[in-house]
Amino acid sequence: IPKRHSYAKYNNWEKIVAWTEKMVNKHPEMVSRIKIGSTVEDNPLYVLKIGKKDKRRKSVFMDCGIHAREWVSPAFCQWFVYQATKTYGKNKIMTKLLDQMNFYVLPVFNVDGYIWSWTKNRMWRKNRSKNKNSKCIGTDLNRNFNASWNSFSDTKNPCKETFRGPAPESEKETKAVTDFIRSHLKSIKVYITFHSYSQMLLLPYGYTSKLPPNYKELAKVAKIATDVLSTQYETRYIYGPIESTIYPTSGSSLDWAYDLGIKYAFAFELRDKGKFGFLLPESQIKPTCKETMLAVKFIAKYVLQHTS
Amino acid sequence: IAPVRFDGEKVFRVKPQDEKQANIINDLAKINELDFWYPDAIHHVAANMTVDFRVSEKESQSIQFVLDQNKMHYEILIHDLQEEIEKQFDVKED
Repeated sequence: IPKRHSYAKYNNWEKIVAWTEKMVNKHPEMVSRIKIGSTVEDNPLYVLKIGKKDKRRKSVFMDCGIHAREWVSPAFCQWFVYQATKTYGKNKIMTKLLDQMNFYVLPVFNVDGYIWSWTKNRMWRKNRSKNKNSKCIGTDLNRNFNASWNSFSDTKNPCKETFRGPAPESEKETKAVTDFIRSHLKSIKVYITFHSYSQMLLLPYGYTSKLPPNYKELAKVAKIATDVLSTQYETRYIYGPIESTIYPTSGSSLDWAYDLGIKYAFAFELRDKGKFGFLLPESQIKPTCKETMLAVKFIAKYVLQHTS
Repeated sequence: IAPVRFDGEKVFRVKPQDEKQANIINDLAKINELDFWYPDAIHHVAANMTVDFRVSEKESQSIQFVLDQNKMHYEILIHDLQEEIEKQFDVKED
């Protein structure tokens, strides 16, 4: 019997697709699956919409797995959907959130890369597109967004891990996500993207040292979110703008979403701080997801209360 | 294509104390195949930051020699990557 999907384990793409179908069948009133496009290798890009089917409401867009080797990221998106459907009607905060908001969850952004990291190279990061005039494969999808896309010369080498692609949104995966967000912009109030590792909660910008206009508010939200996260297991996160907290980066999804007008934009760098790095043992998946859940619920609740 | 194996590959954590030491890492990246885990790429490496990179077993000895020779602060986070890859699956099937 093919091994089942498990929230406590890493699941390959085949299991995740089956899991999306199971969630829709099990919770038809709350979960729907939207195919927002397909990848370079023609795998489907699925977003799960969590929330009631009725009128237009504020929504949160969350994506996981933009970098193939960061496996704990897709594990969190699966956990989030599981907890949302399981605790609706039981947990006060989740019930309030789902009564008034929708969540669009992209469990795996870089599907081709994720499959490759399972089948061929566990250390793979980029997508799997072929590059003209180069033997090197792949674009770093988190350098492919139209946010100061070509401001750093060191992202134009196709053989480098941070290759930005031949043009902004050149990658089918990027375009599928940006088209979806643009077409739902009226309702999307929060953008959250999940990476690993480092234990950080990052804010715009990466492409400039300039602070965003609502930085004070974003920093306040980030501080409380990281404090709430640490109440579970005392896991320490730092927070701040990408540029000064880690290093300057161009073409990131976070900066693009913020500049598009989504004024509550965050990037989580999940566990750990390097002991295992991308190879976080499965035994740490649940604790990582539980603590991150607290922070995400706080962020969503804050935005629900502070936006019109 | 057979799956890539990482037998004996190591992950180093280096803390360059100054510009000179950051340049040493830069030079190492020019002559060795370093896979940067943190930061994402060599062009982000600067003084006083934590730098994690993966390197093959063959190249790790020469890397270690250069780091020792320049009295650089470093530790080996992962001594055998393939082993760690297999150990990450530490939760039994339901």
